[in-house]
Amino acid sequence: STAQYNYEVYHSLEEIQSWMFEMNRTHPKLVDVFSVGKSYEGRPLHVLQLGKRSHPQKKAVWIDCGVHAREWIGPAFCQWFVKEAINSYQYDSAMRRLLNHLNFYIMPVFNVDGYHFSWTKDRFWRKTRSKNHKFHCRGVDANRNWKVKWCEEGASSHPCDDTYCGPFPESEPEVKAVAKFLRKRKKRVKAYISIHAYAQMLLYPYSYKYATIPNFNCVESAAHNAVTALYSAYGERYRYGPASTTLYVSSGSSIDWAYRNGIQYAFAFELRDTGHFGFLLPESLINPTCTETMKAVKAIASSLLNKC
Amino acid sequence: YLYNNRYAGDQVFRITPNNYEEVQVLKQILGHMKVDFWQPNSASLICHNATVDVHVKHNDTHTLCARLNQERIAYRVFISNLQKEIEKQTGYRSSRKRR
Repeated sequence: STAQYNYEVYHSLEEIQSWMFEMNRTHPKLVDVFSVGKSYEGRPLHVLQLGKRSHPQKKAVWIDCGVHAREWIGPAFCQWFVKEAINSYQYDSAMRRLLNHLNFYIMPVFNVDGYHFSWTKDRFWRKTRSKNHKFHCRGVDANRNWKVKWCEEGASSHPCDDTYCGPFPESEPEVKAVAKFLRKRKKRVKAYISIHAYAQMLLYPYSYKYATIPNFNCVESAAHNAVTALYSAYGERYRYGPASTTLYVSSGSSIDWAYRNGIQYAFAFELRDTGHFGFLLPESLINPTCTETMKAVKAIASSLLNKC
Repeated sequence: YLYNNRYAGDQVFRITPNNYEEVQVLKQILGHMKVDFWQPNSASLICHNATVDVHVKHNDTHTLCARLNQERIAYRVFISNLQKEIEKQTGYRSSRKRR
């Protein structure tokens, strides 16, 4: 049962999928589960809808984890977020306010094929598992495949590269499915959050150019509040700012796509660490990493309910 | 062993190019080796004063060490045996332990 589910270990895709249905079964008033499509290898792309059922036009926050297969702390965080949100709904007034006024769409594993492959064959697989019949290499970087400045600086057009942008924008069924879902709901989805690892950063648009977004002050303030909240947990420092200057220029990213599609708050987290374990963050660090990130995500979500 | 022990002896190097010349040399060295970029995501994104983390196969580690020493580019090995770290990260646990 979910009460005994261990959130402080990494779980396989199958375990995560059965956990999602169990959360829906045991918390029907707060959790709904649905699929937005199928992956390249035919796996369902499950999403949880978290929030008190009230009027259908509630604002929403989208959180995806596991865009890059080897970044296992992402799916661990998405599960942690759902567990914490449900457990604290009764006694934490801030969380109750969030779940009463917002829906959270949580996608614990975006890149389901890649994640499964990273558990079974290659621990350090990054991309999707699509096949390009002209090349022996598989996979597209799902964070270079979005229809925004697609395949320009910071992405590669070679199928064997880890930053391969794909044969065309939204070529990956996983990207196409999520883009379609968000496009349909863009009036309601007020924030887009994508969880990655590792670098300890909080990034916002633009990735594809050195320029300042029109609502810079509000987004910068939300980011500042988020990393301040994160720091308050264990004193871990996160850098924050536009992805192009804080990390590097890249094109076809999901946060630039979300922003261009009217989602005013689009963030990418790079979680722990800064290069001691890298992708192999030990399970003993799942709890503190997720606890601090929870504070940051709550701060971002709360900023949506306040006027900026 | 997890993953059929395929990562035994593989290492992860953290390399810090200090100037433009070292960046160019490093791009040239890594461009000719089959390494897996952890950070940044590709050789083209290497820039000075930004760390480069690369996963190097066990039979290439000595070659890379020699080249970096020869070029006097600063580096350290932050994971000396990848297979061990992988085993440590999840190891073999019964599904019961996961619940």
